[in-house]
Order: sequence, then structure tokens, then C-alpha cells
Amino acid sequence: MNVFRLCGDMSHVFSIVVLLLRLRVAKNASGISLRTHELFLLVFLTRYTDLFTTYYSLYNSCMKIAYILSTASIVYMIRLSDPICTTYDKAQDTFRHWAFAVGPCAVLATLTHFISGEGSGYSLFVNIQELLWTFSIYLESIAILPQLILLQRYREVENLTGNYIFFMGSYRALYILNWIYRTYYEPGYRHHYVAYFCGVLQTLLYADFFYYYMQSKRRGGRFSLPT
Amino acid sequence: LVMDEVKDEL
Repeated sequence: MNVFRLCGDMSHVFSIVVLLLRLRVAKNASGISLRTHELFLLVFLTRYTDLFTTYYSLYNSCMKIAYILSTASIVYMIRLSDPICTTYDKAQDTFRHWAFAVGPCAVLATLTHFISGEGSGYSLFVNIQELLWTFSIYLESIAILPQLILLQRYREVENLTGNYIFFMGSYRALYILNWIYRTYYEPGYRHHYVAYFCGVLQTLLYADFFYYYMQSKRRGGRFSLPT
Repeated sequence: LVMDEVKDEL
């Protein structure tokens, strides 16, 4: 564990807390994409299957459970909790996440898994676990897309939503620093290029949004993404 | 295995 990873994890937790508070206090889900958070829930559920098979550390297990529970509760609030669910703007949340996120990621994960030959010689269960892990890496990188597309439709983005995007972006950016750190200071640390590629892609998506967000803030005007 | 290499990351 290094300082970049710890800060990255904390940034991730903080972004989730920001969103949970926003939902609980404002009792309002407008401008928030349910689809993005359902994708994140799917990401955590497919990545953390090792919760049942391998113990790494108390920190590791607690964080995994915290991510799953907090994301599940976000999904629950937007979907079912009254009065929040009545403020969810379903008509605007239209990104076709099955066709353009889950499907392609599943295909990509299957291809990488078999081409890399990582799972050969291991049991079917381990292979499925590996496949799901790879899928979750791909899916996480683009899970924010429904949210970004939803925000494009809104004339103004709340500070809180801006903060959420900022902390989510910092989380992945800090993970990149963590990988660089580990490469230098951990002998035998093996590169995982799929995770690197997805990590950079993910960071760029957030950075791009945040760039336009800050520009419009500085001008003090209304915020809208270029279409 | 991939999961062994980045096992301690979230």
C-alpha cells in the first residue's frame, strides 16, 4: 500500500459519500444517472467475486463490501425510495448501456481472456472469475458515460455533481501514479496493460468533462458540454 | 493470473 493508492481509494470513497449525501439531504435525483450507478454496481459485483475465495487484508475486504453496499444503496434510493425516485428523470437517462457498454465490454473481456491465455491450466471457476474481473476493468472505464451524456442535456451542473466527477477522476488518476510507483519500488511487479489502458481512458473521460466544467465555472456562465 | 498480480488493488 502506498500513498497514491490510499489517496485514490479515499477519493473514491469521498465521491460516493458526496453522492449519497446529495441524495439523502436534497431528496432529489435530478441530473443523476441511474444507469451509471447500475453499471458501477455491476462493476463491483463482477470484480469482487474474490471476496468469497481469497482474503487479502481487512482493509481490502472492508472497502470492497463498502463499495458494493454504498452503490447498491444509491441504486435503491434512485429506483425505489420515495420521494427521491419520483425526481429521477428517466426520460433523459437514455444511454443504451446494455448495447453500448455491457455488451461490448463482455465481448472485449472474452477476447482478451482467451487471447492472453491467462486462464489456461486453471479450473473453470478461476477462469470465470478472471473473465469477470477483466470485464469489470473494461466496464468501469466507461461506466460514467450515461452520467456525462445526461449532464450534456442539462443546462447547468450542480457544484455537487461537479465535485463528484472531480473525486471520481482523481481516484483513477491517483491509481495511475500508484502503478508507476509500484513499477519502480516493487521488484517483480508485473504490468497489466488492460488495467493501464482502461485506467488512462477512464481518467481522460473525467478530465475532459472537468476541463469544460471548470472553463464554464471560470466564466461564471452556464455550463454546457460541446456536442 | 491477473488477479494475483493486482490482488490488493480495488
